[in-house]
Amino acid sequence: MLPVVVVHGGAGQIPKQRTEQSTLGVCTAVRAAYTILRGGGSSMDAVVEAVTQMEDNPSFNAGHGSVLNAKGGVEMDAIVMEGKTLGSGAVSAVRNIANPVQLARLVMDKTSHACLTAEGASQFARAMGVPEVPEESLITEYSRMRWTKNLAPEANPVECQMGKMG
Amino acid sequence: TVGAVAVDSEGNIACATSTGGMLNKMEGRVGDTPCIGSGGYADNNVGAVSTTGHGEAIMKVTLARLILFHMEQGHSVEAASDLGLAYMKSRVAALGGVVTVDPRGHWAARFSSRQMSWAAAQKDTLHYGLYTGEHFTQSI
Repeated sequence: MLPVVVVHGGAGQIPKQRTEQSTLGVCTAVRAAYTILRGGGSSMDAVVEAVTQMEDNPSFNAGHGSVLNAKGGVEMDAIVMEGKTLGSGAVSAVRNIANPVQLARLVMDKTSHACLTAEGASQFARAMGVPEVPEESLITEYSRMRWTKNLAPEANPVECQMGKMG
Repeated sequence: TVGAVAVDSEGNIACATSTGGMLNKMEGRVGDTPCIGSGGYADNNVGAVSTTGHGEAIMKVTLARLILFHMEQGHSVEAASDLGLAYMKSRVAALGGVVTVDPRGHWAARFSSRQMSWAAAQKDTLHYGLYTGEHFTQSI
């Protein structure tokens, strides 16, 4: 039964015109992770690779393609955790990096903390040599369209993102 | 939100989750993803979970750790995932989805929303789906 890897691309509203990209994205990510596992790689390497691929894929709400905050900016969160020693690392409200999951792993591997947030996470990224990217490179036309649509006073962003209670 | 759980050939388990958060969220708003036990959890003795959905609700029920508690009580990965999602829906009226795995390689992709894109790879077979009830397979 081992090795095994399972990935998700996010629960909620996926418009019809984006379902194919979304399915293709999770299949591509899981293949890459499974190749690592079949090559004797660790489960941590596999999950970080899978999530990195989906952060780089503009079809998903993570990394490139993240939804925008109220001011039209991108703030991202990520976590990794390994089951042998219960080690974990996370970043929150981090900006201007392409792969928050890789920074979360550095928090786990290089610090004694569980989570670094906002400017602290950015300073740590710089110290680790993680390249800074312009916020614009993380924003897609689709995420900007949804942001604009949800600025209306009567908008319901949670329902727009998650869908109605089924 | 995107996430992954895995068990390698040595039986070590891991999870990872990453997100841009909620549409039009307040600046500084942090959801469930970076919180241990909510956005993800991994323990070689029990299993691993990566979650997605309404972050404030996931944190209220600490969804990832809740599902692993159900597995510690003997529930299967699928039943434990459904119990956790059902509790979140009944207790705080919120939707979400999870991918779950146990140390023996049993896995589940479950969600209470209408859609969640997911994929799994095991024994050189690719499994995937998006709408409720879908489960397609093909050789990897």
